[in-house]
Amino acid sequence: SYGTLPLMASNICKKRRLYIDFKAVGWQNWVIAPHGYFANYCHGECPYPLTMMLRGSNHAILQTLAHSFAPEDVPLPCCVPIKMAPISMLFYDNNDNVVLRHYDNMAVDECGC
Amino acid sequence: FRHREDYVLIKLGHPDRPNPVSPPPVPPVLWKIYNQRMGSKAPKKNQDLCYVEEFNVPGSIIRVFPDQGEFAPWSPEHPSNLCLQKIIFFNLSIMEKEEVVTMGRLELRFNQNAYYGLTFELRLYMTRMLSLKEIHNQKSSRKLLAAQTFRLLHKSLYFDLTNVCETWRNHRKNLGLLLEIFSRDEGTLDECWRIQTFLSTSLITVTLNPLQCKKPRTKR
Repeated sequence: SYGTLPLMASNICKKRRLYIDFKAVGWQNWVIAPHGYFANYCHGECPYPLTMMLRGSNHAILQTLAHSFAPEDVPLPCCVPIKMAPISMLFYDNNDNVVLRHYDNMAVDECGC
Repeated sequence: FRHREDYVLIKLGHPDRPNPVSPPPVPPVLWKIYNQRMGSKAPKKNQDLCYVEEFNVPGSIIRVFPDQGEFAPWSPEHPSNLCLQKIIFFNLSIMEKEEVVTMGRLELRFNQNAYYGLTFELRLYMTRMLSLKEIHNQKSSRKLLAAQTFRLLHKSLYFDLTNVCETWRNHRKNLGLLLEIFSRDEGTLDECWRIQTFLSTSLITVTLNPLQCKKPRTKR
């Protein structure tokens, strides 16, 4: 559905807020903390030319160039996480033990093309 | 949704959605470590969550196990100054096979210090499975881990069980511990039998999942 987005500043590739509420997915009786957290996600256009703000990789810059020559064959680059953050979760496991565990790459900090 | 949830839970290291039956209170030390990492005052950058500063060991999973053992019934064969004899058992089967134990610590906590000033003697044994040969050589099925005197003051006693926990990863070898507490002061025996009422035991372990915690690349 990327192709259908009209090009406006709000559609440019950037981080979008997404709050995961553990109660909403029925995890509240085994997850002690946090009650939820900002996982966020990346969404939006990576148009030619890629400005500095879009934090494009070198390859992404080449791909936008190729897209401008052959839009039918080469799609625009994707909007993806380029920096992620871990979270720690405090929960009960199936044996009623109390566990504090660190999980990597659970939240998006920054997006780029 | 359940199908997708199972996928997420497996990625988070849960074979299925945990369903605690009688969840115990969260130990203060876990709250402390959690708030250091996730609290409002926690530093947002460059936290090494594969290292537990509180215990100064590498690790990404900290667990507190409740004791599933029981007190041994009184027997006339017991020494006259025995206050209590308790089987201590922790079920470590929840640990994933990739995990490496980097710390195991037993905590004995006496919730009352009604015996202020009295001295007790404690012996902690690991119960071992003996091979036929060892039985034949009359090897003891108990290995002494710690023997000490202590005074009942308002604090906990800690014992390093890191190596014992690594042995227990092999579930067939996990036969638990035996705790014996003796009174050392004459004339207090009938009193000290009540020590059982306010003794609580728990095990805290720190493990490292090498699949999750990659060694930091050496700087060029």
